Amino acid sequence: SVTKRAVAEAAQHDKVPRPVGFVPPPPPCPGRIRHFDI
Amino acid sequence: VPAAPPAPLGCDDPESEAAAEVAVNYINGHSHHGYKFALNRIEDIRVVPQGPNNDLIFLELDLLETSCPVLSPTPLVNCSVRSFAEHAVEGDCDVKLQKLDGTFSVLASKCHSHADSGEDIVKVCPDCPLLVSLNNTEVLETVAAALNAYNSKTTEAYLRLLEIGRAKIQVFPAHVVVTEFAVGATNCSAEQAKANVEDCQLLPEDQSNFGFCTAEMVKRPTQDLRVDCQMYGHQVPATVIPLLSRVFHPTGQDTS
Repeated sequence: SVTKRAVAEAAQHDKVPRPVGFVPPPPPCPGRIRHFDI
Repeated sequence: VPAAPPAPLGCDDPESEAAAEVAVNYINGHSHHGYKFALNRIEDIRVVPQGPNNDLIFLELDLLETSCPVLSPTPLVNCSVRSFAEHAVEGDCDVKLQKLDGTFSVLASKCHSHADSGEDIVKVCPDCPLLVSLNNTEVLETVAAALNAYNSKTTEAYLRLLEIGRAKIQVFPAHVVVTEFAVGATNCSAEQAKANVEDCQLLPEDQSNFGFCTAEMVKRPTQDLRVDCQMYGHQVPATVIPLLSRVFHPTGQDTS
């Protein structure tokens, strides 16, 4: 029988194990600030 | 298996920066008033392939005003960006470019510029004078007095006002009006102008000579007026610049 797993549990199981020290890449935009932000 | 679509361009990718540089040069080259702008941040970039080696690129750019008037021949790389304390002016631009066989060209651009919020500056720098509207009475009086003073002393051509670019009024500890304005040389000497200033017209485009003046009028505790003008000499204009003298507001301006 198909049982609906709690989202948290499912998310826990589905989460792809990440290598230790994994740093997600910076978002592609917006880019870096060259002078200052106003 | 069809090739995977290329990863979306990041805002700091070399290709994005190259497109932004073309866009900023185009905006400054086609701006008719005020100052040159420098790139502060690439807010967003979107690429829409049109075919082999043919892409449309949509850029959202965050620019900052520099101290170089658009008429100045100074290369943008040598123009300093107005600091936060100087009351910076920001430009938000949407630019549409085409990249064809590796070459960028601007198809359209629309910009809106606005001065930074005065409240934010006062919080950080309570004594920093703020930008005022360019048709402020004291500003107009200062520009007129400064230009008269300069023309009364010059041995060169009589200068006419093109536009007021920026103005600030400090009220403490002294009452000081500081303005910057663009000028154009006329077909009169200062002497001739004394006789009949109505005859003094801006030089035709093939002889035009523009310049830029800064003036400081101290009103209290003592009266003092300082004016300094730098003429650029004749340049072949990249684009025809309307020579109407205009007063426009630093608070916001749209250009397309």
